[in-house]
Amino acid sequence: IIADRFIKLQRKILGYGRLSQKEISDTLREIRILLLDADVNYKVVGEFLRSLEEKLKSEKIASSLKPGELVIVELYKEIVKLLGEKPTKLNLTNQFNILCLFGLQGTGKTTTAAKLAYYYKEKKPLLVACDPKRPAASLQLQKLAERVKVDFIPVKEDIFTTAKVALEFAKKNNNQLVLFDTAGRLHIDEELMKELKEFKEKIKPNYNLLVVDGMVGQDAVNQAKEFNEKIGIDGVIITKMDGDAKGGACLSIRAVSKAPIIFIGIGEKIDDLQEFHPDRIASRILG
Amino acid sequence: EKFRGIFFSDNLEELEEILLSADIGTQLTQKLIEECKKFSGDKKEFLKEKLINILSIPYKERFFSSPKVILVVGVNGSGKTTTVGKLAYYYKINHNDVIIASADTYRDAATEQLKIWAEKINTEIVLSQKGQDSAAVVFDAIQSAQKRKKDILLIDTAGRLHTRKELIEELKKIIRVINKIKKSKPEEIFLIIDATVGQNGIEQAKVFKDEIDITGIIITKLDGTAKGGILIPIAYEFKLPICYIGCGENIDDLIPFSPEDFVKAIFE
Ligand SMILES: Nc1nc2c(ncn2[C@@H]2O[C@H](COP(=O)(O)OP(=O)(O)OP(=O)(O)O)[C@@H](O)[C@H]2O)c(=O)[nH]1
Ligand SMILES: Nc1nc2c(ncn2[C@@H]2O[C@H](COP(=O)(O)OP(=O)(O)OP(=O)(O)O)[C@@H](O)[C@H]2O)c(=O)[nH]1
Ligand SMILES: [Mg+2]
Ligand SMILES: [Mg+2]
Repeated sequence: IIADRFIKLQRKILGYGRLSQKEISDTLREIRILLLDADVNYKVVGEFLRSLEEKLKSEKIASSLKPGELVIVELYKEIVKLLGEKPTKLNLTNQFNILCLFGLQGTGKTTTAAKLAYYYKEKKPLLVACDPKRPAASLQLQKLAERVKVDFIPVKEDIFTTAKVALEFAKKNNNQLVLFDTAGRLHIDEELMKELKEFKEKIKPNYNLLVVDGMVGQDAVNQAKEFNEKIGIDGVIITKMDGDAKGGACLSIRAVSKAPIIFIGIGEKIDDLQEFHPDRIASRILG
Repeated sequence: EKFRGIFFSDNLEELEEILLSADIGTQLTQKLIEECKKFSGDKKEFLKEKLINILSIPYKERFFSSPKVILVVGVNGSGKTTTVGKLAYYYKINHNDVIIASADTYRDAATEQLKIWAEKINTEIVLSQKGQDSAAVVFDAIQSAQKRKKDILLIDTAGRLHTRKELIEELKKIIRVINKIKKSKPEEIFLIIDATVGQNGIEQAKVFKDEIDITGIIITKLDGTAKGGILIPIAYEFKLPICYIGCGENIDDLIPFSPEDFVKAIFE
C-alpha cells in the first residue's frame, strides 16, 4: 500500500504545472502520510517537511515547467542526505579496537556481535559475553563464536570483571578486535543505563554501537535520544531488515542521534550483515 | 510558528499527535479524527471510548481435548520464549499441571534458555533430541503430555519473519502434527507482538492470521516507553482478542489485558 501511495503521489505531482500554495500543501500532506506509514517519527516528519517546504517554494522549482519531477527528486535527495549521503565505515586501527553493543531487549545484539566477528575475521576478534542476566545468553554467544571460529570469553557474575579478564586475554592473545555483547536494557531503566555508562567509562570502547530492531515504530526516537544523552552513540546497526518493514526508523534515529548507521542485519546467519547504503534505504522508505 | 495545512485537522493536532505517536497509524488516526470533528463533547474522552471499544474483543478460553495445547509464535526477538515461561508459571499458580516443549530447533541455546525457565518454575520440559525437527518435538511433547495426564502443554517455537514462506510452512506442519495426534486443533495459537513494533505489526498479524489462524495476541515489553498502539489497527482489522501483556523480564510480569488500562496509558 505504500508503493501504491507513492505512485499516486508521483502521478499527481508529475501532473502539476507551476506549484500553487494549495498544491504544495497537498503534496506535503501526502508525503507526511507516506513517511508516517513508513514508521518515520512524528516529530522528525514535521521537521523534514518544514525544510522540504522551503525547497518546494524555491525559485528552481517555482520556475520549472515540470515542478512535479523536481519534487520527487528533491524528496529522495533530502532523505538520502538525512541518512548520511554515503556508507560509513568503522575506522578500525591496526592496533587494538574495542566495540560495545547495546540496545533494547531482543533487537539482535548477540547475533550481531557474531556477525561483526565474522565480518572482521582478519582482525582476530574476541567475542565477550557481558549479559549475566538472560538465561543461556553466554551459551548463545559461545555457540555463535564456535560457528564463526573466533575466540570467546564467557560471562562472569559481574560484567566489569568479565571485561577486565577479556581485555587481559586479548592483549596476550593478540586479538585486534574485542566485541562486547551486553544485556538488553530499557533506556528508562536508570540502574542499567548507569551500569552501561560506567562500563563505557571503564572500558573506553572505540565504538559504542546501538543495535535497533528495523521493525520499530515511533519509539525509535526515544531509544536513540536516551542512549545518546546518557551513553553516547558512535554508530548504529539496524537489524531484521530482511523483512518487509519500511525502515523509517533509520531516518528517525539518524535525525535524533546524528550517529551514522554503519550496518544493517539482513538475516539470522553470520554472514547476514551488510553495509548501510543511504540511497537504498531511501528508496525502501519511499516504497 | 505552527506548521499548518499538513494535519488531518489543524485544531485537533494534539490528539492527532497522541494517536500517531502511539503507532496507531495514519489510516485509523485519520478516520478517528474525522469522527472527532463531528463530536461536540469532550473529544479526548470520545477518542478513549472509541479505542476501548475497538480493543474490547472477547476472549473465551477454549478446550477441545486433553492436554490443552497452546502454541506460541511470532517474529524474532518478540519475547516468545520468555512469555512461554511466564504463561507456564501463570497457569501453574492457577492450579494447572503444566508441561512445556521447546520446538525451537534452530536458534543457538534456545532450548537451554527455555530449560532454565522450566527449572525456575519447577515444570517439566520436553526437549528436542539430536536431529529432530520441530514437528517431531511437538509429536513427542503431546504424547508425553497425554501419557502423564497434563492439563496444559505450552509449545515455544523459533522466531520467524512472516515474509519467510518456508518458515510459515514449518508452522503449518507443526499444526498438522498437533491436529493428527490430538484429533483437534490446538486450543490456542498466541501471536507474540513486541510493543515497540511499528506498522509492520499489522503485516505480521495479517500473515500469521491468514496462514496459521492465530487465536489471540500477547503484547510484550509494555514496560518500556512504546505504547503498543499497533494493537488498535490490528484489533480493528482482524478482530483478534488481546489476551495478556508482558510488562517485564521476570516470571510474574504477565497480566491479563485490560483495554481501559491500555488506552489510559496511551493518553498519559
Ligand atoms: N531475520 C532476522 N533475524 C535476526 C536478525 N538479527 C537477529 N535476528 C534474530 O533475532 C532474534 C534475537 O536476536 P538476539 O541476538 O538474541 O537479540 P539480543 O538483542 O541479543 O536479545 P537480548 O540479549 O535478549 O536483548 C534471534 O532469533 C536472532 O536470530 C536479522 O538481521 N534478521
Ligand atoms: N522489558 C521486557 N523485556 C522482555 C519482555 N518479554 C521478553 N523480554 C526480553 O526480550 C528478550 C527476547 O526475549 P525472548 O523470549 O528470547 O524472545 P523470543 O521471541 O523467544 O526470541 P527468538 O526465539 O530469538 O525469536 C529477552 O531479553 C527477554 O528478557 C517484556 O515484557 N518486557
Ligand atoms: Mg543477547
Ligand atoms: Mg525464543
